[in-house]
Amino acid sequence: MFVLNELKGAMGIMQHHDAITGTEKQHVTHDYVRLLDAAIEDAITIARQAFNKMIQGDALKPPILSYDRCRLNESSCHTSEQSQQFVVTVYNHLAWQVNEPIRIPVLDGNYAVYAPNGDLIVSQLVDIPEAVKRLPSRKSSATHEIVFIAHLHPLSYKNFYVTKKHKITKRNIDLSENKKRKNEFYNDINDYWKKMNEKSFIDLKAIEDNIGSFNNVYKDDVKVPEEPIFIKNGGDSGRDFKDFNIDVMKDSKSSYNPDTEQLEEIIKEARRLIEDAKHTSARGRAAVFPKLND
Amino acid sequence: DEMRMLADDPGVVDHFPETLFVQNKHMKLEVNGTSGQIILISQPDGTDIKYNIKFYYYPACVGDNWIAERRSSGAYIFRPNGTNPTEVPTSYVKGASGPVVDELRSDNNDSVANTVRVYKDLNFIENDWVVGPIDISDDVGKEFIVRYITDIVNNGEFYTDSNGRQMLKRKLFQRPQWNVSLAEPVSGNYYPVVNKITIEDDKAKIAVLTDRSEGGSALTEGQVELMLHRRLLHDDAFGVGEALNETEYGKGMVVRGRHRIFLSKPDSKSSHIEEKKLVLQFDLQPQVFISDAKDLSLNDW
Repeated sequence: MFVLNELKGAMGIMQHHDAITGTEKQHVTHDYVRLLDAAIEDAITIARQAFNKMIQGDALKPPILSYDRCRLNESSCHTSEQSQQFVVTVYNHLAWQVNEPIRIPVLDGNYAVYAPNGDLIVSQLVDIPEAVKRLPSRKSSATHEIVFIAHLHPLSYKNFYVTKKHKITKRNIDLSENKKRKNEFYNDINDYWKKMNEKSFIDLKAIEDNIGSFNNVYKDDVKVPEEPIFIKNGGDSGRDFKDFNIDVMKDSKSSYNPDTEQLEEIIKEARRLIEDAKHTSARGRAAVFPKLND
Repeated sequence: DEMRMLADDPGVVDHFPETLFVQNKHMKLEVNGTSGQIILISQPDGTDIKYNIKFYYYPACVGDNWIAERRSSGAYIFRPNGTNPTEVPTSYVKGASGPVVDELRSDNNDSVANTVRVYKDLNFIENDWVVGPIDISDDVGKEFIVRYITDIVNNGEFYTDSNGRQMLKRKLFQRPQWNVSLAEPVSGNYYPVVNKITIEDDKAKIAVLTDRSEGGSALTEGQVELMLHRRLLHDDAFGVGEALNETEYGKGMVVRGRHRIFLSKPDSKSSHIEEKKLVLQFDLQPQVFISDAKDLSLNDW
């Protein structure tokens, strides 16, 4: 309570008309900032204790997580910048459900965001505007922000697990047109990656299933050919082959358009490559992953 | 980066139309590729609203404060030296684009940068603005504003949330209880905006939601303006005794903030409720805490 009283006291001082309108002298401004910042920092202790109780569920165990307050107003957060995996806890204090974009400052890389039920959710890495990086007071190495939409229930909190991934190949996805179809496509990829992560290596069935799901997405859209076009252009360098690519092209004019027979040949070849990969080293297996290009 | 690389490649430059778009299911923003200006918002019902975002500054008035006509602009008093603000050139290029958010960015490498965001499935436009450090090398104090320019015919009327209490109708150069004659045509029509300022006509309504208290007005037909940042070099003799000239590390202070722009039909009750909820959602944003999970695997979590 005494910690909370400190914040109450600071908030009381901030009711002064000079604090509200900014008509205080500059050294008073600095003092107001000092008072408020210290009070907020101390009050975080209460949130920290509460969250730790909720998460560990056992008062005898030491806290698993230590919550930090980040200066998100300048896209700066020491924890998320330095950590390979971190938990984002979002508390909604409104009495209705909200969908709120959450932006977490990080270094450049590939990240996966998991919802509380363990599902991989759609996220996006966005570079921080140069004007923010130029802020004179900013001391941060973050170059990007992970952005995702948190669907929060009334008066509730949610945890999101964010982990840095070392490899990801879902690049080159042009989302500048036909957003709905593209987002469905993106969700499919995310589902596919999630499935992939659960396996030690890829089997062709997964790829074929995946092709089927793309097929359905594309069939719903009259603007693309009814038969999607798949090309395989990955290299095969014996047992240590590096890539197996599936390109889903939306424009038949722009690329190789195999007929059914050729497609079967490609699948056959892919099956052989993957069977080959099953018997190769862990490093070799790790190198087997598809590039899914729209 | 890839889009920029493609744009630099003369072989594929024809893939980029002259007009840029950012869109979601609620709206589509159109940007003129040549001028870099946002020009239009299209809505799902087929209606268009002309729209632009421009930044300006009012040069501050300087005087000896002996009489009202010679009052300096200062911490208490907003007193621009003239009624036409100076435009700060901005031009938008396409920023990030992905499954969560599409962005347009503008940065004049000087005092104003703005990022316009349209999130997937969210029915507002977000402006993330950065203003400062305000240049005072010409010994002129400046007060920066942003204007949201639309073709809404508001007849000089606009609504502000009256210090967070209730939405009150404001009309230029008028007061509801008495006949007024304003000596200050700009600041005399400024009102406090704690969370929301709106204009509307029969067809459309635009609400600008703020993340902090700002001063605002609608001085020109169809345009909402909000003050973002001030740097002044003289005291206005109302008591503070010093100029409003804040610095950080020897430079003028830089301010970052956000506005959310919500478009609706003026007679839509559901939109009205949605707008009110959005105001509170923006003002009382979810609290975000981040903790290192180096000892907590995904499975354990």
